[in-house]
Amino acid sequence: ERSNSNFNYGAYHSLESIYTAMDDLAAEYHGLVSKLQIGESYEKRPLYVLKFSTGGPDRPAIWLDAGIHAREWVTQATALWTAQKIASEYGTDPSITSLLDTMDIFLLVVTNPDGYVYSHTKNRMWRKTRSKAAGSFCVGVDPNRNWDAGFGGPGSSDQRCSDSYRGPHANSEVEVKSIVDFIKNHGNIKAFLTIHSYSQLLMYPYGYKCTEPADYRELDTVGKAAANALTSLHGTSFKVGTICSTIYQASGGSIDWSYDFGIKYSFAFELRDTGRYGFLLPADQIIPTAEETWLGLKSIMEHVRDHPY
Amino acid sequence: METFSGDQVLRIRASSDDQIDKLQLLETLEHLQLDFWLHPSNPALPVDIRVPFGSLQAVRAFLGYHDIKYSILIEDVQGILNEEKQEMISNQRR
Repeated sequence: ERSNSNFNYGAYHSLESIYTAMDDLAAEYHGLVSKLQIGESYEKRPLYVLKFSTGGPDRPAIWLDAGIHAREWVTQATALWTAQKIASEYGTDPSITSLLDTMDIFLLVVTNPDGYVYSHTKNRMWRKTRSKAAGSFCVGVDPNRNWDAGFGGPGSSDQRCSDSYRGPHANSEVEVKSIVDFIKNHGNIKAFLTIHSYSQLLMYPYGYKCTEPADYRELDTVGKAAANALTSLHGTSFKVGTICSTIYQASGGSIDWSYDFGIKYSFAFELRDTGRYGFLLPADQIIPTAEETWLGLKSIMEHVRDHPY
Repeated sequence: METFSGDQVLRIRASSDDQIDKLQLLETLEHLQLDFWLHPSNPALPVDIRVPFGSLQAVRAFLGYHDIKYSILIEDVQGILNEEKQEMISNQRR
């Protein structure tokens, strides 16, 4: 018999432990949660998505992913807590219930499993994938510079050893291509939310260019409402804006691709902290981080539900 | 496992576009093996860099020479990493 009730969400876990917890969630909430494999990583680890659905064909859906940059451990931990939150509160929380009665949610808890394992075993500060290229000593590509959105432009590097190396071509990383293929095949994704950590930002397109997207006003309003909701719990302050205006120009990023693909509600979260711990955020901050992030996520998801397009 | 003993994280506050240009130059110096957590973009935003112990003197000298202000966010990355490892061991035991 499997149960998720003993899992410690307030601790950092190995990939194996996270995957087991995902199995347990799917078993415990079997009518609501299922685990899908959308591909495998460069080193042949499965890429698992949790699907939350109350049934019905061709339903609109929300995409969530976490931890594309391996070392941002609080994001993978936040995603797993979020999965448990969604599953356990369907049927009791009116907002989650109404959301899942209308739409599906897909949640990729560990977007870059090779990098995650590498950050656990070899280099805690690892950020990239683990793909190898002939003739180069340096390994890996920054998977958030590898999307087909201004690929090769400013804010990404063509140097293989750089931490922001963009890769040889767009979608060269199987971890990225698997998501792109899944979203294209699904065809009815209405929101694309990606969770990163460090520096407390909530961003919308664009990053590959410093111009405002067509839906700027709405995205800014939705983003600010989400940030306010997030801040209301512990007072954590978030800055909201386009990637280019809030942080810097960065090409080949995921939400630029998703927005240009037609997914209007494309947002990227950068969770705690402001520098005191960097990517080594103490485990006792996982649950507060997840709790506040949930309020922001929920605010955006409610807007998506109430504003079909 | 790669260690980070003596590595520090510096928060740099550039005061002009010229200083941002200098920091962007610093970013290109691959031999220093700097890990930019926040890249230089405009003077309104801080720049955070994890500096390996072996590059600390060179980076501080560079910042001092160009009169760029900075503070130390993390004194010793390995120290925090050790605490994290300890935390994980005790959680696993629990």
